[in-house]
Amino acid sequence: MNIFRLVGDMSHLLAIIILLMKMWKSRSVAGISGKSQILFAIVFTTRYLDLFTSFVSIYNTSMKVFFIGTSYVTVYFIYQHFKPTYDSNHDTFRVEFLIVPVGGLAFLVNHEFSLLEILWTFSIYLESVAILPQLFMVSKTGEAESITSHYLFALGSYRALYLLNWIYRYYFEGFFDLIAVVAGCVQTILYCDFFYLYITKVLKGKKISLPA
Amino acid sequence: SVVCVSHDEL
Repeated sequence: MNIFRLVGDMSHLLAIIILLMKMWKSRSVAGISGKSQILFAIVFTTRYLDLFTSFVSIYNTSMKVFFIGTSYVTVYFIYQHFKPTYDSNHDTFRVEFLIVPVGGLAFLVNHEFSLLEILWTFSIYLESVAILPQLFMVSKTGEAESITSHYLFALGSYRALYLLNWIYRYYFEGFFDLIAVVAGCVQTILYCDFFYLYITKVLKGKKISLPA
Repeated sequence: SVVCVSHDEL
């Protein structure tokens, strides 16, 4: 465990807590893409099936359980508990255009042709694009609340920090996972435009609003 | 040598 990975994990944890707090305190899921959150629930479920087959550490297990659990709570909030506030008219990204190609790619390009490994690969690929429905929603409505921006910034930072972690692990541990690195780069690149808006607007006290 | 894969990350 190096500092980049630890801070990355904390950033990921923070993002999830920010999102849950935003929904709970405001009693609303306005501006949040239910489709992205369903994709994250699929990502965690397919990646952490190894909870049943291998044990890494108490830290690793408890984070996995937390991520899976909170992803389902988030989906429940959006589609049940706070459903009247869910803005489905603006959440129109076609997720089958992500799931089908990503599923095909995981089947073709993986480390080992076994069920758990293919599902792990699928989750890595899917995570890299899972935020697209949310970014699509922000661009469609042309705005994002500050709290949603903080959530997106923390969530995007997590994978960017993992890139530093992989550089560190390559040099100091001889560890290299091409699939995770390529997907991590794609994931981080998708956030670049948002990072720019966050730094130039949100940090100066303005909310993100895009020209129509 | 380079260790390719071990899913010890989150």
